[in-house]
Amino acid sequence: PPEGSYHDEL
Amino acid sequence: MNIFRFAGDMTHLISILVLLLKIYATKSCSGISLKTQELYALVFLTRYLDLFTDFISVYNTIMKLVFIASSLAVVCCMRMHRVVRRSYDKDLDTFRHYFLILASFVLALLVNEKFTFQEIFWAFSIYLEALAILPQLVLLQRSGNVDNLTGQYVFFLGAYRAFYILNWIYRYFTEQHFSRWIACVSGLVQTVLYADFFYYYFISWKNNAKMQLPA
Repeated sequence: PPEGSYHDEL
Repeated sequence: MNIFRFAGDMTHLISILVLLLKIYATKSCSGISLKTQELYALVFLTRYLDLFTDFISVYNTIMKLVFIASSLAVVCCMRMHRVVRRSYDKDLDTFRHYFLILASFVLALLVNEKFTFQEIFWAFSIYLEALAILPQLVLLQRSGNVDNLTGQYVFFLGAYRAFYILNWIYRYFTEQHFSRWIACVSGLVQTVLYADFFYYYFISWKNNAKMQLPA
């Protein structure tokens, strides 16, 4: 999924 | 990616490096709560279930691997290493952290983004991370004095989530559909739990004195 998708954070 | 989140990730990485330095350089884990380390290993293992299924970026994948590997390495080292394990404050590190695991899991079953395996474990890892520092803070309270590296470790670990709060505020204002209230609320609780530690850390830094936590 692209950046800004749901769980794109650590 | 924004500067707040990058600063948060780097601060988190620094806290892990300081912890590894403390254990490696002093060959001692005194003042470190094994229970908090075990909880963090569980946080990373349950949060990054999508490590091999969802590729977001090289940076994202590498950082996930670093967090999982370092947390497991610290737990193994504190349990197995014949020199390090002797310095573990076993009789001070008595927080019943299984309750934290149970409470976080029950809450994750009740409050999650979607009732799916991955989302429930993601919410579980978010709630557990907010509480994972408690055994460490209780151990420092009991042991009274905080050695420099341990103090810096806890300080950076607390500071990283504060940067993430700035990141969520930034993303709220710059991305129209950004809504991550589970992580935001939990991140706020997590940062507030460090409040008194930050206060005593600041006092000790201002007076250039050794950090003392009131018994």
